[in-house]
Amino acid sequence: IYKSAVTTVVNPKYEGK
Amino acid sequence: STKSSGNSTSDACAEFRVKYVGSIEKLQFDMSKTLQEPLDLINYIDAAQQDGKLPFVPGDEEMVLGVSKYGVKVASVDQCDVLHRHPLYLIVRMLCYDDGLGAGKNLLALKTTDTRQQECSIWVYQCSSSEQAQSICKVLSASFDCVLTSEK
Repeated sequence: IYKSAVTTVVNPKYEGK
Repeated sequence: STKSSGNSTSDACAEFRVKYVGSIEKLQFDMSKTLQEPLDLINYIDAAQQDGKLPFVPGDEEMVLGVSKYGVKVASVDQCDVLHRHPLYLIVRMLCYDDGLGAGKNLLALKTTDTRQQECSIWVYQCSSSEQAQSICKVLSASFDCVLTSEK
């Protein structure tokens, strides 16, 4: 299934987790 | 009727009509480490749909997804029963992407953890359009900022 633009919002509390 | 409480930036809070696709709960911590990259999470959801753990299309019932600095709340349209409550501090990330079925619908994947951060769960909702999905992400991002600035 072709996936176009993906928007991600990360909780700063878990940056890199 | 559910009045949208506007989007004053200081106290970002808004409500959106979405449909609930399904969830994968209680994934072990090492599993959640493999789901950090957005594409890994999308592929995982794809695989779950192929394996029948998640449906391809949501149920017909529309729900109200509220986003605020307290977190994400999903309730029935008449707001009589609350289905999901995701406290902001347990939300790890939110992902939105086109479901690829050609109808322009966007999927919203919410990754949450538990208080001991041992397990994680994936909650999948369907938005009616990418514009709606983008505004949900904006309000959530504003909520994170709002809490971050108030913690300093």
